[in-house]
Order: sequence, then C-alpha cells, then structure tokens
Amino acid sequence: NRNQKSIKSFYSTV
Amino acid sequence: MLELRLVQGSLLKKVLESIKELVTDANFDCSSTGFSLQAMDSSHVALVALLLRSEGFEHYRCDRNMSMGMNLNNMAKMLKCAGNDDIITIKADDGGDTVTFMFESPTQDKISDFEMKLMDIDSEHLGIPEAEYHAIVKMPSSEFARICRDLSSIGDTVVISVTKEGVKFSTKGDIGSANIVCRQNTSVDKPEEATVIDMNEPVSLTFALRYMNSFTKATPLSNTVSISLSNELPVVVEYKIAEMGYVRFYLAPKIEE
Repeated sequence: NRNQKSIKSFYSTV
Repeated sequence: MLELRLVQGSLLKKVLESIKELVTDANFDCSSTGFSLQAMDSSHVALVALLLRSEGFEHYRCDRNMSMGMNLNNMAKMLKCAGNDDIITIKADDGGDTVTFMFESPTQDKISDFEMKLMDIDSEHLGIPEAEYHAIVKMPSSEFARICRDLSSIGDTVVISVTKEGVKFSTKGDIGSANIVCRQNTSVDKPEEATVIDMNEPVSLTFALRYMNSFTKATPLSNTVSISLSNELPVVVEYKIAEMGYVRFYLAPKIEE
C-alpha cells in the first residue's frame, strides 16, 4: 500500500 | 498603482480555467518580473505555480510589489464575461481592496469593467529549488490529457515509468488493468506532435489520477506538456504559455511506507 505524501514534506516554507 | 494590459486576453481566461478546480483562493503577486501565483490545493498534495512575465504584457505598470488575494472561482466568473478576442487590463490601486478587470473588444466599440473584491489570504510559500530530473518527457498535451482520462476510468492511480524503451502509464482497478506505452517519436511532421524522452536514469513513480486529470485543464494553453520526474520527488507537469511564462503543477508521489 502506498500513501499519499504532502507536497509540504518535500519543500521548505519560505 | 498597478496596470497590466494583456492583448491576448484569452490567455488569462485559459489560465483561470486551468487552475480554479485545484485551488479555491490564492494570492496573485505582482512585481517588476511579472504577474505570478503559487498555491497549494486544499489537501496540500499538489501545488500550482504560474508566471506571466512582464515582457509579455503590452503595458506593464507595477509601482511596488503587490499581493492580491482572490477567489479563483469569482475571478473566473468575471473573466468569462470577456470575449476571446478581447484585450484584458488588470488595474488596482496600492492598498485598495478591489481589483478591476477591463475588457476591450478588438474594434474598441465595447468596453466593460468588472470590479472584484479582494480578500486576505494567509498562504504558505514553498521554496522550490531548480532540480536536475531523472527523466523529462515532452509530449503533445492532448495525448497526455487523453491518457489521464482513459486511465481514470480503470483506476485511481497511475504509475509513470520511464525507461529507454519509452514512457509507460499504468493503472489497476476493480475491473482490470491498463498499460499505455509512448515511445520517442521525433520524426513526426510537426515538432508539437513529437514525444521526446530525455532520460538520465530510469524512474518509476505513482500518482493520484484525480490530480493529473485536474492538471490537464491547462491543455488549451499549450500544444505540448513536459513531465519532469525524479524518484521520490514531486512530478512537475509544465504547460508553457507562449512567450509569457508557464503554469507548472507539482504533485507529491504516493510512496510505500
């Protein structure tokens, strides 16, 4: 089973 | 004071149609570089980045950087009132709480202005560094839209795999499974009909088709789409906007826990 990641887990907030 | 005059007003209409399903409210940022937007969908799975460069406008005045919060559905409603051949001018005063869209018919015999209320939107801005991707696939945007639509009638997710054989789109669902392979074909008559695969390393990623289908609303903006893939990273689905900029959609992959 694959889980949907959040886009926020790949990039940092600026 | 902000005043942006876009001769090809239909571009702005198409941009709104391409992003309003994904994002409800967003801040449009205006600077000397251009008119831009970055926004995530409500589940924070996908992100859209829009850039319309200042050089692409016939007249571009932006006295100081401005961020204007807009409800995209309302903005789309207003832009739908512009004719496809109309010139669109976006106007706003510094510190004002409204934006005005002015539509001029090509023969200048009909001039409309629509004023829309702005809103305060708290939005997070993500820093997206330039990256080297394992593979970049460029293909006709209509073909990509067709593949996403076809596969979503079978399954909920798509596995996109790039090898030296080509790019494979696969899905599985209750009724069965499907695989669509597109090979590189650079010998077509028109360059926009070519599928070009630029691969450094094989890559395979799984994505929710619902989002991919939403991205394909941008198909009218460009004859071609480019899909940039790296293992374990969000995919970038880019539609170039002729001589002006781009709409890029970023989608986080589904990853085995």
